[in-house]
Amino acid sequence: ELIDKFDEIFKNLRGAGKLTEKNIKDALKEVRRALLEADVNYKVVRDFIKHAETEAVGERVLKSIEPGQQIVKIVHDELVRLLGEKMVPLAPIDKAPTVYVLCGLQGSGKTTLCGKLALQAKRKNKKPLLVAADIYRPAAIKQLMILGDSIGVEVFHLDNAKPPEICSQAKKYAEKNFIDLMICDTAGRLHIDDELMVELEEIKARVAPDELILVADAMTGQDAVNLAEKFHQRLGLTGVALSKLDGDARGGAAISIRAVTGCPIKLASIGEKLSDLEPFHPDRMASRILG
Amino acid sequence: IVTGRKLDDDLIDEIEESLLKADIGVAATDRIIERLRQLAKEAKATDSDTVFGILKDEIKKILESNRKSLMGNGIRPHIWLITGVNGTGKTTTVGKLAHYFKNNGKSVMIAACDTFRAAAVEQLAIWAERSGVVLVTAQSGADPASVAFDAASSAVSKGIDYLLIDTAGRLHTKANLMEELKKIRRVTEKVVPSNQIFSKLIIDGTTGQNALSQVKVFTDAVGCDGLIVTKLDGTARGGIVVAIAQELSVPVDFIGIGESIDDLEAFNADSFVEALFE
Ligand SMILES: Nc1nc2c(ncn2[C@@H]2O[C@H](COP(=O)(O)OP(=O)(O)OP(=O)(O)O)[C@@H](O)[C@H]2O)c(=O)[nH]1
Ligand SMILES: Nc1nc2c(ncn2[C@@H]2O[C@H](COP(=O)(O)OP(=O)(O)OP(=O)(O)O)[C@@H](O)[C@H]2O)c(=O)[nH]1
Ligand SMILES: [Mg+2]
Ligand SMILES: [Mg+2]
Repeated sequence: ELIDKFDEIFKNLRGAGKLTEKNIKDALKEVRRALLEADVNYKVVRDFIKHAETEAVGERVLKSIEPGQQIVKIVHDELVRLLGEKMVPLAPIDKAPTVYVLCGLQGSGKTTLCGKLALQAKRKNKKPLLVAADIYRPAAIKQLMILGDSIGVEVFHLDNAKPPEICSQAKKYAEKNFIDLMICDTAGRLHIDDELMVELEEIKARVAPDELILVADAMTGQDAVNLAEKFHQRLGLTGVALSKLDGDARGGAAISIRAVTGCPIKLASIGEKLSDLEPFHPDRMASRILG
Repeated sequence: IVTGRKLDDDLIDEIEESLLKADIGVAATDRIIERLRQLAKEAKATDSDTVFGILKDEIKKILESNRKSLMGNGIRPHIWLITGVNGTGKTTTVGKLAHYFKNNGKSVMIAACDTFRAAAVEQLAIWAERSGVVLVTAQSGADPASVAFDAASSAVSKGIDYLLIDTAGRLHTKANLMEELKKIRRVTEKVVPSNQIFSKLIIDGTTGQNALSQVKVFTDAVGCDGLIVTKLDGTARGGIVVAIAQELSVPVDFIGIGESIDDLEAFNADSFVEALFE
């Protein structure tokens, strides 16, 4: 726990000791360590500590009886600010249809999240349509069809067609069939795979999504900035979903992703069941990252 | 890293940055830099080229210290229990391993012990077909341990060299799922001696410090004889395996470098360390 490490640094202050800038620098070294252990990006940490230092050497901390607690509060509040402070909702389901497109690296949880979003829409009495636009992964279409079937949601799929065409046809189908929300599952891909990134650009151009969501694994390490930056540069993301938050990864990738894209993290996937979905809470995430 | 400079704070900072960026982690980075200072002093090295060479050798040493031979020694079957958290690439890696071993003249069988996730068996069946190996399955929702038992018994009676057991992704924080994994191993041990069963943990190459926790918990449950690090065809360096080698002494057996059946390479510490610093 960070506050315990601070006790060690500040214990000599009780009584005669006067809080010095050196004490604060030592405390911030511990903060730096904690953030790096939490997988926050190295550069983001460096900038964060610089910024925190100017605040922490201010009067409020220097004159405080509990400087350790003050510093934790400064750091925590700054993390919350970096994470966007408030919860941000998804684009409302008010078009005919509203379109969400999910993208991200391989295995991050996209297909499962599509199912979750469809269930969430159903529970709001909206009619969802799932679109199976991953034509590469073995049994990906089957996977989405099984998920759709489990919640009574239709899955659109098309043989002998490329993903942009599948999504485009799906939208025409959705318009004709009073679908409220169309959710496109796409294949996992590397941000450095130009061909597949172009495919996503084409999907976006064909369906004009109301949400273009990057699904990122909460246990992602330093690579989070690279992937988020590239996806955002090429596609213009509208939001981010963090998956597998039911594990014990500290989730520093959240800070890195938000810092490099400025995109709101809207969703927290917290399990394998289709009901395991929550809005993303910046304050809870900040506490988790600090450990 | 600029060449021709002295071993000074700037050089150390730059080295620290590349180690952290590679997901080596703050604790392992501190230890490596400490050791680097000592070795550089002993070698009276101050220019960045020599220091950098010492650094790479030290990391190679860490990575090679736990290596064991991979190919069977004539005893059969070797059973590889493929474990790992969700989405790391287990099923795909099983397909690649089957192909790899077949290319090395071994007979291979696969067991579909993910009886839980949507289309998991269908996905594995496609890989079994691509690699040309027999797949042992059961009904959806069946107890994975009973599939493992059947597959192990069949592997023994057929004189199979390698049985690869694909398991469902599971977070190490879920006690009931870790119990299920233990049961799979326990039941397999009724068929084949424990020293013929190898637990291989599949780690996603983009994973950060959480991989240490994964290794610890999976080791506690069913042992961890080797790692396979996937998705290293991306921009992640997979440096967490250096921390794992140092702290937990688990070696890397293979790396996954793509989504096709031959995108699997036996681990090579030299090329891995070079790639860490590219
Ligand atoms: N514990 C946990 N598992 C999850 C979560 N989200 C997805 N999963 C699991 O993660 C694995 C990968 O999920 P998928 O939905 O197939 O991931 P994907 O991004 O579609 O994968 P690709 O299409 O191959 O890129 C599956 O085992 C899911 O059940 C989550 O929030 N928590
Ligand atoms: N680029 C790349 N993708 C990979 C690699 N290995 C696996 N994948 C992809 O990662 C995704 C997940 O692979 P799976 O084999 O389904 O992973 P898993 O661990 O079996 O997933 P669960 O069973 O759901 O836990 C798929 O899209 C694979 O094609 C690799 O080495 N490189
Ligand atoms: Mg998918
Ligand atoms: Mg699998």
